[in-house]
Amino acid sequence: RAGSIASKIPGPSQEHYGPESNQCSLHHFQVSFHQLGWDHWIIAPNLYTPNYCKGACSRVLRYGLNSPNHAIIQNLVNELVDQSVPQPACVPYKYVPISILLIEANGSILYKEYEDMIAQSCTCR
Amino acid sequence: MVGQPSTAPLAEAPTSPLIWELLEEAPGKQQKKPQVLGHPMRYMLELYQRSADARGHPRKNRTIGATMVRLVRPLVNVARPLRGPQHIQTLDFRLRPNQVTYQLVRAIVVYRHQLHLAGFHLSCHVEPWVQKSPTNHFSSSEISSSKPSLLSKAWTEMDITQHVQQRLWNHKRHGVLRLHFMCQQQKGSEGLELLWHGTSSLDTAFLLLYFNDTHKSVQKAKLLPGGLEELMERDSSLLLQRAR
Repeated sequence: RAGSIASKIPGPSQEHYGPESNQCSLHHFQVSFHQLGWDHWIIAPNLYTPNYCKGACSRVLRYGLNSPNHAIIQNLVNELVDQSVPQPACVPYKYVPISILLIEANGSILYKEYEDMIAQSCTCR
Repeated sequence: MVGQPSTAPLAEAPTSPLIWELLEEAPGKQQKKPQVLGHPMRYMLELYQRSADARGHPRKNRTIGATMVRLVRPLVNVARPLRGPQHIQTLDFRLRPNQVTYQLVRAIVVYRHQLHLAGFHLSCHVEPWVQKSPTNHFSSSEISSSKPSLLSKAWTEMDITQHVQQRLWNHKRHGVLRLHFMCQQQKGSEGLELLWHGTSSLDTAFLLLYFNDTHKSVQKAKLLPGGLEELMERDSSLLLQRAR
């Protein structure tokens, strides 16, 4: 049964399995700090693009999703052993930082680099 | 809590490190945005523009040398005239307790070395304040360099990293760095006393503290080279064998 699933795994040269628009992928999304309620103390940047990951993690995880081995196993478990074990989810894989300039309550001005603030790519895990 | 924003989502994840930092640093939403104008704001805006692009991405070629820079403004002190042509303004910089996760890498005092007040030209410099010390001067080991500031020719930056680290940095409570901002008129002394009335709020100096984060998250390990994904590149039959 694993072999029947494995035979459907597309290689890097093959086309993606399923309609691409539904598959796990990175979505561009921009917010202002005003929308987050933080504009009274954040000076820069004006806009922030955290992005998000959304889409189906199909039973056959396509090449290039950077899914760990565990996700592949969990898919097999869900498919072949126990459906109460959930399928992997579409979540960020890599992040990049942003620099923020803000005013502290005592009037000090702070420049700070915050790690992992923007999703750069997605994975199923 | 003082400084806690009223935005509800922040309260839902109190254990998130980012949320705790933001709760500590953000002024309360009901407060007005603290007004910081003048040279300190201009300096930090220029620092930000040199270090990050318009979208906030840190520039790859940035030379800031730190992941966090705090500009500390002095507490307001009134200048007191001395005999002769010198005036001293006492500047107290309140320092937050040392956070273990941040290492101080540099401390710079930026001050006006040239001041023009009501037509008078003043030369100024900064000295440390040490209680009951006969000679209040930075020793040669405590300062490493002075150089013109990027703000303007009238401003100078002086590196006092060693001075701050030796005297103040390992404290667990709020500490105060006290400096003397000393000015003297270049020609004559008439009228100097009148000049300093109301100059307590004059934008004369500020402190820059550069930190590196010592508690960065460990870089995630790469996927095992012999993982299933690599095998899929070669032959699905190999995958079948592994599944068995």
